[in-house]
Amino acid sequence: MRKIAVIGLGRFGIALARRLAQSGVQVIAIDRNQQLVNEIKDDVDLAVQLDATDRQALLSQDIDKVDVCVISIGENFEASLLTTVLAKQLKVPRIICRAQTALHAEIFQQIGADQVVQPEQEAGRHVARQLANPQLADVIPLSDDFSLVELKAPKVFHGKSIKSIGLRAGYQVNLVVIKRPQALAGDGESSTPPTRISVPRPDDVIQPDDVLVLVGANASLAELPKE
Amino acid sequence: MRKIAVIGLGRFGIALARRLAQSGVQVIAIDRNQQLVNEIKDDVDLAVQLDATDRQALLSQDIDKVDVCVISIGENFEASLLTTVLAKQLKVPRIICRAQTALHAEIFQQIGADQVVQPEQEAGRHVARQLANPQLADVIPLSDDFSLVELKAPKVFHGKSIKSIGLRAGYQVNLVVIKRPQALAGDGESSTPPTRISVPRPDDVIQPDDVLVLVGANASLAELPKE
Ligand SMILES: Nc1ncnc2c1ncn2[C@@H]1O[C@H](COP(=O)(O)OP(=O)(O)OP(=O)(O)O)[C@@H](O)[C@H]1O
Ligand SMILES: Nc1ncnc2c1ncn2[C@@H]1O[C@H](COP(=O)(O)OP(=O)(O)OP(=O)(O)O)[C@@H](O)[C@H]1O
Repeated sequence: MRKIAVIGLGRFGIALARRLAQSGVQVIAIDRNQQLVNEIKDDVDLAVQLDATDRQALLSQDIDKVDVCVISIGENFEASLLTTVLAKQLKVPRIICRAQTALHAEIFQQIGADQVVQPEQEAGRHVARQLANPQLADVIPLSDDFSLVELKAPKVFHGKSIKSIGLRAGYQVNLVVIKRPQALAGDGESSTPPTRISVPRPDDVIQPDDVLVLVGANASLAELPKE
Repeated sequence: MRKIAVIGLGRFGIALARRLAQSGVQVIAIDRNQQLVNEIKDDVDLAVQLDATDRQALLSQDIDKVDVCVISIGENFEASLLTTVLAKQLKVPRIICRAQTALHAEIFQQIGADQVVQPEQEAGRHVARQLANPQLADVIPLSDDFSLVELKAPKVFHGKSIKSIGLRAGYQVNLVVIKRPQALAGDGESSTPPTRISVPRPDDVIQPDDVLVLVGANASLAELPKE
């Protein structure tokens, strides 16, 4: 079973540690703040209070034997750096660091981090993508040029069969699934009506509230009718 | 053209404002800290220093005329709340608030926010998904039961044509794209080798380093060979 150490129980570290534990990963959660350690100890395999810049303390908890070490010590950059260097010395196979800025991220990479996460910047870009394309419920980049998008079915597709629209030939995009909202439960208050997801067949007919999930090159996706 | 106000130029707000402006949205960026306003003014249509809890100041900048207002004032919860209430009073059609915790998020929703973002928690869960499924480069839930996953091509598929593997018939999953790494540039140091993405054709043959991007019901995806 995979063993992952999460060092630094800020909001990122705590959410990560809990979700990992729920997915069946063996988690050791570390922070120098006893209160945070107490908060999480029922959710993970092991929660320990220690100063992560102390090599002996890390060894005493077998940090040299984990598969992945996530270092999410936020504001204390020096502690974050020192801990990363120690994890590298202890030959942890994969080290992930949470960085405050692009410059911090660059430094973590130079001292050997395998992956750097910048939650705020990544969220800012993610929300920007959603807002810049309001008819697209979501845009997930698969690479620099390809994305997965969710598009409310444009009027010009309503009532047409998928075969007749010819998305692959005409638009060079791949229709991956159709999300069709079901009747709302009584109160109409719930923010997300239940939807039925299906893998599209050629004879399926597109209905007005369908959401089409499509994959293709960004340039091709931009050609789709918006309305 | 859509007009979006971003109030609070922390890391989330700045990344959001810049990416929106790059996508052709008209952005007004607001902060009470002049230095941050100066930092972003070349990247957006309008950058203004003001206290967002001041109703007159907001009106003077036509915040009542924007399509979306994003309130990303972080640590000052009271200011964040007051600004949200003001935006609601000014009848801004869509209000997005950045929250520090689930409890803060709940409060924003109760006072009328249309969407609440928690970057650190969302990033924690996202990284947890990646780490919990190491053979899957990424798992993106499309609904409670359907996901998009990236799977390193299992050995049993190497050298076989897509048609012969019969993913749709045999596994009920839809192969959406294939990512094929290209030769690495000289130093081998770059963390993500260039990949060529292609929409699969029936006669394409799967190669050992291919990454298959698949969509299907979670139960079907779990049936795929892992190795
Ligand atoms: N030397 C250290 N050893 C162990 N834990 C540490 C050390 N220094 C700081 N920490 C812990 O790191 C945690 C995260 O730090 P902090 O809250 O500054 O980060 P943050 O980036 O604001 O977090 P987030 O944004 O994820 O909420 C804190 O709980 C803190 O106690
Ligand atoms: N009343 C106010 N009017 C306008 N701006 C404000 C007000 N109060 C705070 N701000 C601004 O909000 C910005 C973001 O706040 P802060 O840096 O505390 O958030 P944060 O959540 O830590 O940001 P991030 O995590 O996105 O970096 C700051 O630049 C601050 O100047």
